[in-house]
Amino acid sequence: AALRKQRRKHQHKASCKRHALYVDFSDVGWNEWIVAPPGYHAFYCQGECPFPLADHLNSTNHAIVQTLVNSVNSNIPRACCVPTDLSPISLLYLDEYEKVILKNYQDMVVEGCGCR
Amino acid sequence: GATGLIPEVGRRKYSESGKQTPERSESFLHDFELRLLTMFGLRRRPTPSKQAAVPQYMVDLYRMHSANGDHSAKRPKSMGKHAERAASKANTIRSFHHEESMEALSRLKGKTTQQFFFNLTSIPDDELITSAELRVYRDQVMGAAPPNNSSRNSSTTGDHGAPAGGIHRINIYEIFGVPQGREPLARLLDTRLVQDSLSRWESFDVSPAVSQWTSGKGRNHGFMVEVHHPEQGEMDGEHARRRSRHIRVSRSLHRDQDSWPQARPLLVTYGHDGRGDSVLHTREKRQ
Repeated sequence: AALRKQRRKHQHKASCKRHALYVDFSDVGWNEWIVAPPGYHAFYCQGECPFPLADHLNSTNHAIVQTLVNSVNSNIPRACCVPTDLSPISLLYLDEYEKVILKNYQDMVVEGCGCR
Repeated sequence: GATGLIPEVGRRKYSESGKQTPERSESFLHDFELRLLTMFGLRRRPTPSKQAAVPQYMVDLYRMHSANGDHSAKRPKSMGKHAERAASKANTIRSFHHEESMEALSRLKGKTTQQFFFNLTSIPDDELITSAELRVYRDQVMGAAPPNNSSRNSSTTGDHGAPAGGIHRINIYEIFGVPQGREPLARLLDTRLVQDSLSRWESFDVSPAVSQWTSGKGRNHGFMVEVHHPEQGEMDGEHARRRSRHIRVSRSLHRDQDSWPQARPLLVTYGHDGRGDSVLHTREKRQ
């Protein structure tokens, strides 16, 4: 039981999920031209997608039964751990003409990850 | 490194990772950099000088309405209603200072006229400007400390003993053309009678002109700001001259050179490039 628990814990740790990542603009020298914010929590997705059927195989009950009967085509690529929900951030910065701009940038923060 | 967005350290680390040949990794880094620049809507890496001024108004807008701002700042009193509506639909807000070398200031008895030209060529073609406001600072106390967007109570008596407050009419015109030696051809865009005695920013709606200029339907000849001091007839020359300095339409009318970058006229445009949400995030929208 202990071994099974250990294995499940390890598997849980490696499965696809969102990980913390803070992008500090001064680390990459962008604080010279980005006035605000000083950085932001971007997050990223990483981990295994161990599902017997990848989400993108349309895992309806019917599909599962049909697949059992016809078995899975091993040539289909495994699912990847990718962002499934993203949100924007706004940046206040000076452009190359020293004009001040407040702009909204789409899809900059990972809100959720999934296997696709 | 000055030209690229990828820091030298990261660049070197990637090239030395041995994942690809040096040539290929260089071309990959170059493509990635172009991708970053395009994402930010930049043509090259910005390298602003230390003198580059960030208007307080833009900082307030960022604090108040950006997706990640703390929404703690109140709406600046001086923010025009039309600007707030526009900001809720825009995903890009730009600010511009006028070209001082191209301004033309004239001060007649009872009237100050200033011509501004704002260089808007940095606005990308794919950005549709939906609204614009011209902000002019009116300082009731001479030589005061740098203004911010919260209005100050002018507890002094105004101009060195003049009664507090004063009545000005401010007209904003779009200039169509400047015939040799004659008055510019202009049409009225916005007008306002200002009569309280607070130091504050005045916001004027100049959307029709700016959206025509940026959509290529009209040529940008700039604005003309006309300040009438109707009460001046009874005043003596020196008193009248000092009263006409309240509206900060030119550096020459602003004594404190340190605060000029924050007191000079500001053109703010609100636009959208079709990519994603508006800048203005209300609390409900976030939830």
